[in-house]
Amino acid sequence: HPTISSHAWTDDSGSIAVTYHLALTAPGHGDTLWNSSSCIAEHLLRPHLRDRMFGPRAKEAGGVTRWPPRRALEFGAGAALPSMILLREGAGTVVMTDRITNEETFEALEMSSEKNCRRWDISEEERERRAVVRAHTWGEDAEKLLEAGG
Amino acid sequence: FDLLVASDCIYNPTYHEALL
Repeated sequence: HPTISSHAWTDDSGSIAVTYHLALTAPGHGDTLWNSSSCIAEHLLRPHLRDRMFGPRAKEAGGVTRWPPRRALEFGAGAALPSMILLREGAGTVVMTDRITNEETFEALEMSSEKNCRRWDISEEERERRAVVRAHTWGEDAEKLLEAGG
Repeated sequence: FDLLVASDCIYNPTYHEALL
């Protein structure tokens, strides 16, 4: 693809590989992998890091009480490493969003979802059900995201 | 949603509350 780059990410243990794509024309550093994205992906993979990330009060505050989550939503996904890890972990529905700048941003998300699901033996039928890509810019009505999450 | 992810400056507490 002329304006979408392909990359490989590997977790700290070196055992889990994720392919991610970036739209080279995305503004606002959307064309780079953010450290926080990699850091969250790593934290989602390890139970002790998950506990630390969600905090001791997560449960009483109505936060994550089950793993994998039934429905997850990533804002400003970009490379969408956390969403890819959530698909691998078995989250029911993963909604990936990014703001509307160009079509490539969403193509890149679909490409990542396709490649990684194939690698993890998630059928195309299952992927279409579980991995949802939606455009979302701050301030827009969130109703469509709630619908996308089922 | 059981889980919301926002990697960095995009985090917005208003959304967090509205969507949970």
